[in-house]
Amino acid sequence: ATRVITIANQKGGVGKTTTAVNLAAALAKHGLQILVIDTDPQGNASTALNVDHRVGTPDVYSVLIEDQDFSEVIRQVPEIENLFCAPATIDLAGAEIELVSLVAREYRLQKALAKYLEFHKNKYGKNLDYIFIDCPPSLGLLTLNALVAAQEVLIPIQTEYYALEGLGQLMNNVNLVTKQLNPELKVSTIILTMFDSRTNLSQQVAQEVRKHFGDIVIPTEIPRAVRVSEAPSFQQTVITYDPGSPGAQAYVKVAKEFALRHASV
Amino acid sequence: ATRVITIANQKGGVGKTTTAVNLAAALAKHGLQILVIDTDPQGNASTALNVDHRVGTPDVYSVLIEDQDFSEVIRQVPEIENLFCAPATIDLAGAEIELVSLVAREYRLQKALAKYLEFHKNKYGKNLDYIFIDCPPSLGLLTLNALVAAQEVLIPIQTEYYALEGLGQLMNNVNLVTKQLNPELKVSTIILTMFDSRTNLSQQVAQEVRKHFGDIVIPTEIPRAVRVSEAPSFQQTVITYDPGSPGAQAYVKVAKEFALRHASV
Ligand SMILES: Nc1ncnc2c1ncn2[C@@H]1O[C@H](COP(=O)(O)OP(=O)(O)OP(=O)(O)O)[C@@H](O)[C@H]1O
Ligand SMILES: Nc1ncnc2c1ncn2[C@@H]1O[C@H](COP(=O)(O)OP(=O)(O)OP(=O)(O)O)[C@@H](O)[C@H]1O
Ligand SMILES: [Mg+2]
Ligand SMILES: [Mg+2]
Repeated sequence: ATRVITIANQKGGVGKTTTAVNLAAALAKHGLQILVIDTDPQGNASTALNVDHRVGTPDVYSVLIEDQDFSEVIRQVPEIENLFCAPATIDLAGAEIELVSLVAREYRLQKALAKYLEFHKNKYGKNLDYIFIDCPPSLGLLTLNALVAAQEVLIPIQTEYYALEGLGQLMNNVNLVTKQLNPELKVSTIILTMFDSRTNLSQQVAQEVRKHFGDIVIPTEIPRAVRVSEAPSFQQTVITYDPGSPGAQAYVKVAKEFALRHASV
Repeated sequence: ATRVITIANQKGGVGKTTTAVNLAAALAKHGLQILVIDTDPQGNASTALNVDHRVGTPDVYSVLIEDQDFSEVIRQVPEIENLFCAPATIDLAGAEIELVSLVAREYRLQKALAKYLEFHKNKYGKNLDYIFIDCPPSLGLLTLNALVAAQEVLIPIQTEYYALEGLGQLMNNVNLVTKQLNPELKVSTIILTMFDSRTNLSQQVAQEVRKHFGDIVIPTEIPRAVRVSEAPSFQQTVITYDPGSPGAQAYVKVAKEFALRHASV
């Protein structure tokens, strides 16, 4: 069965997009069929995956608000064979407010996705193995749609002090969704990002998170590494931009640990 | 007259809060009367300024949605005499959706602020010199309220590739507000944050921003410096936590350059 994972954290700049595109690329390189859905109006994931998201491109907004099929929106990612992406354009910026008054507003992504899974199997002869949904830094109706569509939540946590502050709110929101909208949903994974082993702050925050969340925290941290942040300027993930670099190797390792967890989930 | 500045950028984690609290602290230390308004439900600015923002504390939500006066919400910041803060609590998370159906929904902050200025002058015998409004990483009704209440927008730009992507959207939104809601509003200042002089990426992004935006970019960059990110874990700004550190000195310098610009505005 296809594993649908929402990557969420309302704290900004913690590595949601970077984690979505690099986990996806690492798993696709291993031969798995992967889809990334970009629900952030800034379209950073679409940029890193080199998928057109200029104004007017059919995108996640067309699916959520105009009832277009995902099959008309999803693109193959150049250079990475098994990787697909549903892009986000600037139109999505209006979606939060436009969704407020639509019928079944929390279920629109889930319904559209269920329809696409069938289409993908018929077209490519294989099921999608993983779907990663990249969220904007807020807990509005776009993130809500992603939480309803997924079975798992993956939370990237930057090893910085402010990163700890919003976690309670995020967990509460996930629990609300599980109780009222999507009983399958659970926080399955936490990944520590931009870890700088030279600073006490990074060590302290990492320790705090492991103490508090236990086994769901992936053992390998993602180091702060400039090649990771350079890659999107070349419309690439760090996996293809500099596969031997510390950042790429850490994402490959975390992708393996993440995939193995599924075996026992 | 009081200078009201909104610190906005829908890209997450670019240093909005860090810039708001450190500029405010630096200017307050020079004897100016400063107010920070925290409109981010995570309340990071309230944390850095050591102002209580537990559930139930009167906050910006009470002002925007329950018509409470700012005079019952604003607190003096401990340790920094001339600095005040209107805190944000978790209640603010519901404000974006609740504001959608309220009358004069874009003007609620502006109206409440106008009333408070009078109160502050009567109580403390001095006008507020600067008001900084810290925004969440989105362009919803909270940021919209902040843009309507202000005369200036200060945009922190992290020297990273993704930071360039959302700028067009931000500028468009500011122009819309200027045309339709607040004719005085203009982007007065850009500050480059988390600058790492050792990386090409930082240099390139800084160069690109200066080329594109010219004089409104403050000459001094804020360096990436761990003491800056440690300070909030001690409920402090870096200005009081480690005044001699490179991060604190950079914010003091930028605060001076920022204040001097006003003389000619
Ligand atoms: N391991 C890393 N090392 C160095 N830089 C990183 C790393 N991970 C992410 N970055 C950089 O940090 C910034 C924030 O990361 P990213 O944009 O992925 O976070 P986000 O949570 O998706 O942000 P937003 O909240 O705006 O959606 C980006 O400029 C990115 O390139
Ligand atoms: N100059 C700096 N050097 C080192 N770390 C910094 C610096 N400025 C900010 N930080 C750290 O980077 C992170 C992001 O900064 P901050 O929270 O101020 O950004 P923001 O734009 O307010 O984020 P959000 O979009 O979530 O509101 C924080 O953990 C902060 O402590
Ligand atoms: Mg992102
Ligand atoms: Mg902030």
